[in-house]
Amino acid sequence: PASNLGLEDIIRKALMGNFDD
Amino acid sequence: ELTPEQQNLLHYIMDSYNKQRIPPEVSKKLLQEEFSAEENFLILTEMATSHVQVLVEFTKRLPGFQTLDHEDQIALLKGSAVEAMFLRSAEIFNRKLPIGHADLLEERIRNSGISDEYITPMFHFYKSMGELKMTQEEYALLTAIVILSPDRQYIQDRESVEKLQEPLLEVLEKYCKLYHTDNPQHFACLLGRLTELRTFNHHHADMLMSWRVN
Repeated sequence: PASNLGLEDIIRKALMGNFDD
Repeated sequence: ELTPEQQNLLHYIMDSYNKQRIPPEVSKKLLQEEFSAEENFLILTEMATSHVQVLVEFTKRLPGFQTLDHEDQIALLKGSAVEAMFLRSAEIFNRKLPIGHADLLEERIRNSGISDEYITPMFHFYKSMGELKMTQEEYALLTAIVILSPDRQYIQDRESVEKLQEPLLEVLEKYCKLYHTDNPQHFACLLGRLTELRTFNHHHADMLMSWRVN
């Protein structure tokens, strides 16, 4: 789940636009 | 007056800013009944995560942002996310939430295990932001300015970031002069909040630590 990710991971994933992956 | 280019820039930023929405399935959890410290913690964590995702979407649309070096993009977002979230929370507490929701959110924050030494200045900040009577345009521009701060840690190409931030500062300054004729210091007041936001950013890591320990 997203809540287990750190800030940088969330940013990197959101920047790449594949957060649902 | 704003030049036609500045008006376009403002409209474009507002359009992106208004697309920011925390998914309803996340925000509706706020209204659920359970109020244990653990449940509050989980809800706030999920909201914060969602908030960051929404913030990244807004940032991607900022003019020129995607032309920056990829690692600089990440450094800008990492450096500003907490400040942008405090700004957004200030806006939410002061004008965005339906009646009653702000009280619920405040209650969850106050009963989530965060110590009063962090809570008190936080709500003081939200209140003092409310007193500035900022428009949505000002929140949007200030958020973009916060994100495009060239002096964050680990930025390689500060000059390019500065070039993106400058036109936004110019629009905000003009906008303040046009819409806050009663207070010639309004723009200076807004810039003063940026210093305050930096302080929150510095305290944020300590706050998370105390939250986890509790």
